[in-house]
Amino acid sequence: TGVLVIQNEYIRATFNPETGLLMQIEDLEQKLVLPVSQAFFWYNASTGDERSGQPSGAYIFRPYGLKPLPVSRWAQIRVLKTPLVQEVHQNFSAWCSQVVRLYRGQRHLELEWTVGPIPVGDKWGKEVISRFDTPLDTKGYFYTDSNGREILKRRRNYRPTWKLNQTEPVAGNYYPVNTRIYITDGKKQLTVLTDRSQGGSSLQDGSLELMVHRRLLLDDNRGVGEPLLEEGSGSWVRGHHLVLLDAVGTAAAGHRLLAEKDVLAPQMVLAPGGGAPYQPG
Amino acid sequence: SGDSAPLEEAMAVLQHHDAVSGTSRQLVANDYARLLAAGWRPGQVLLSNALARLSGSKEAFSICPELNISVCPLSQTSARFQVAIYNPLARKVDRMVRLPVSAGAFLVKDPSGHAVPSDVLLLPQPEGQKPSPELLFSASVPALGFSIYSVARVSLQNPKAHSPERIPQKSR
Repeated sequence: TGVLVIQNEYIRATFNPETGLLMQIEDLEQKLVLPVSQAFFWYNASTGDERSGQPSGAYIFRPYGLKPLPVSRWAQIRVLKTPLVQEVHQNFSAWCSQVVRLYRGQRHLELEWTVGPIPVGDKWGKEVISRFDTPLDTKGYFYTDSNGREILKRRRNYRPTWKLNQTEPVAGNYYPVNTRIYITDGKKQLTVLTDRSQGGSSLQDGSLELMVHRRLLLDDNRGVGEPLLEEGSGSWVRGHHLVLLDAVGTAAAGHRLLAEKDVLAPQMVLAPGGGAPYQPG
Repeated sequence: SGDSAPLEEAMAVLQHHDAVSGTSRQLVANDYARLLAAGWRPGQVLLSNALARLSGSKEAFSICPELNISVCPLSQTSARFQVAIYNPLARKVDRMVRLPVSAGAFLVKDPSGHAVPSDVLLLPQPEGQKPSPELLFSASVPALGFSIYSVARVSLQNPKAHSPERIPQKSR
């Protein structure tokens, strides 16, 4: 049919077979459709410039330019469909891949990303993001949580208690994301739940991004005294983002319950079986 | 005997913003890792003791902290094992369980002995390596409680495993 689809009772995710990238999410119950393009990009870490000598480092996020570079404009894909799960395996580069997963009965899309070791042979520090682009008219607003408790309304290039002179158009709009970030146009809401604290922002209307990994070559002179640069080939990380598309009125119930399930996920312990009966003594 | 105090103390130290945000020096990060590992060992014993008491059977319990990279020695080498799943939420949870296993077909039974649907997935590996099989099944766990599922390899003439299919794309 020219498109690639994974689907369960509640969600349909459509991929562009040419690029291998996610291009649409549908909530089949509520009949919501949202074009979503998701891909990985990286910011070139600043080493200091004429405006400021501040390099990007462990404490300071300061990209060299406004626009991140794509890790790849397309992904090699493989598809797996079984009665219990449907997955699209996307390979963006030797150091960046992702599995987009839909289990039976699940009301969200799971994006399990694996990033690293980030190559720095070109002498550029890199700060890698996962970015979701949608046509939602978000009017400069987005929402992030504070320690999984209060959701705070964020406005681009604005602070509620003083007149902001924005000198860092990217980093100055980044906020901590402890469990979730979302954007809405007042009707539909796209929520992304994280499995760890990350930096996140919405630098364009309808866009949402989360920083998943970084590797830097310079110290930021804020007290650490060494660059954020692991020994050897560098570290690689695997995590997941849970993506929910919902109507604004019902979105909170969905992301609150799902975040609880993710943060307090069931713990598994294995045993060979056939052990002796337990005696209190 | 088990002890949760070392892990509790390690977690208290790791509340420092350097540990939370990853801004520590490498040698400090290494020390955080050392503290966590030292706390993990007696904590695991405590957990095993509690599970033995609750389940009524002493077992060589094994936790697989590297499940996110599909590494779990017990499930990968055993033809028969049990999976105890603890749910810390105050409501019932249904969860897909994914475990790396050895090749073959498996029968998964729920706590009441009924077979539950399961799949074996063959995940792609770097070139030159064999695909690694993963067992997938749906588990249901009561509020603030646990369920024990049993897994056994069964002999089938043609065990069915699902592999991801490469989608042909225009060369770039």
